Amino acid sequence: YKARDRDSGQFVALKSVRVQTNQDGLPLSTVREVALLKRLEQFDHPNIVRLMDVCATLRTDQETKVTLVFEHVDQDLRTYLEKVPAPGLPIQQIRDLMQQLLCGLTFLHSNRVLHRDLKPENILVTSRGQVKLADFGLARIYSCHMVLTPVVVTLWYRSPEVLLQTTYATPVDIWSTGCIFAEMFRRKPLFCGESEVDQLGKIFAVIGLPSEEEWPNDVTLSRQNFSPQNPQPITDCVPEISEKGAELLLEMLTFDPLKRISALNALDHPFFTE
Amino acid sequence: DPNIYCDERVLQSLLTVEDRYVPQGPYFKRVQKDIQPFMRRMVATWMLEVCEEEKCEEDIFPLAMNYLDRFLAAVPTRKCFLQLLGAVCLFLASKLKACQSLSARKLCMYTDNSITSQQLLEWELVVLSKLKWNLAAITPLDFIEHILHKLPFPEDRQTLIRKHAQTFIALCATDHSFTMYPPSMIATGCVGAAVCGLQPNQSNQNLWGDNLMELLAKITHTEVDCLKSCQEQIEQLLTSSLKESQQQ
Amino acid sequence: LFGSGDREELAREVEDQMRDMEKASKEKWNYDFAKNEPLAPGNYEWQE
Repeated sequence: YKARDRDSGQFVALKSVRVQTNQDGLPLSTVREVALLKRLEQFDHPNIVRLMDVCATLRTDQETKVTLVFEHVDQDLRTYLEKVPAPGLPIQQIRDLMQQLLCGLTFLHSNRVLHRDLKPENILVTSRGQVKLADFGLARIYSCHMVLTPVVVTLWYRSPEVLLQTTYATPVDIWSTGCIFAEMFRRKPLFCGESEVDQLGKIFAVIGLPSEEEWPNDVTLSRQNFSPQNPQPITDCVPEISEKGAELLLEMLTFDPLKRISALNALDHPFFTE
Repeated sequence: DPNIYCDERVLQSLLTVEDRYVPQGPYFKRVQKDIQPFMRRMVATWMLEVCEEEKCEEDIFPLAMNYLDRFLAAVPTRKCFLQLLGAVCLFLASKLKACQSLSARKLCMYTDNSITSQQLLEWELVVLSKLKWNLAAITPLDFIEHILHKLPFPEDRQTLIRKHAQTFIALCATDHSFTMYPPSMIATGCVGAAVCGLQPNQSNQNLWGDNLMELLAKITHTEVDCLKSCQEQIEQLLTSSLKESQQQ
Repeated sequence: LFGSGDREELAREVEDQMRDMEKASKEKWNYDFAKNEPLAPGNYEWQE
């Protein structure tokens, strides 16, 4: 259901989680998503979806139900891009969407929150073109000594360090954002792998096979698994992108996470003042 | 991740948010008529033992104690339910912070099966709702890296200071007199106690005593006097708990 | 650790706590979260 508030005119929407009580209580993703959104809500950031309330209902003998009341947003970026007529989004609109996306991400990272599942379906766009990051079920509060789930982010938006199952942190969200940035121009995903290895192969076909020195040590997949390839001009994959846009995109799609641009620095990139 | 530990905004954001998760007030004799400080200490010690036995991540115990104190500050509770409450707080803290969360069955086992899984799961919703689902609380551990990052110690010494500070933080969580302190102050006091507890080596003679205090106080915007008394309290707690363990 | 609690009392306690919170949610949103259906007209106009 969704509802309109008679006073403010604002729309809210319900997201219900049903849990079989014979398990270990509420799912991790529900506990984390709500805890994170409650942590962030006091800042009321314009680019983060707002959680309005959480309503738990008394257990019946075999299930519990928790209902999350969110602010309602009409559509996500996937449907938004599908509706765009040829030749695609004007670059000024892409610039505006990316600025808002990075603003939301800078805010998350400055609160040590990794989203870990950025993709067009989890980026909401209101009828007035306001971007809101949503779906924090996979999100995590970063602390430097933490064991991390190795498999996060939907395959096509997954960064090389996650695909290689080595350590990861905020740069995983920047990689996903780079893939989404390219998709705003192409109106179709950039790297559509069918498996982890295939996804890596598609990535290296574009950014080139990293050097031996850059290859992380503690990974099972060795560099020899991939044929040597040079980077190809990013404009071959994203012909509509501007010069500064191509620069920014390559900084987001940098193999080494420590060399990848941060959300904060990306906001200062000349692409946004081009 | 340098985007997190080198960014001043992250520390400022922690300092902004931390007050929101401090219990609303001291609860013994006010909200709690049946529960006394020694009971809280016994349950806290039991919870710490469970975390050590299960090799939980460092921040799970202080986080669970934050939930317990916030719940007790809001809801009058019978002493016979105190261990159940402790188990639920561990259950929730491990869901938020652990890669593999503690199972309901295992937690019941650690109470010698004096509680059932069903009771644990029912109370999970009650505690969540009473805490208004605000589980992402700030603990003193959240400040340690930010503080160490600003202290001019070599890596090996930092590792030692970090380890001692983590131990002191867990110790403070077992003592109710620290319940109302902001986590940043406890963290700063624990780092100060850890640095002072280690013999000064030549490289940082100057970083001692008052100038250490000044520097630490500046990092987390704490009053130097408050920091001093907090650190002294930590050192007294450390001394008394060492004595206790020697007697045992 | 401090005596064995009365199980019925514990169950009642849970029921009371949960009922109060459920009632508060119903009133706030004029929506029955247990049955998943809107309640009589209130501050929110619900639509499926």
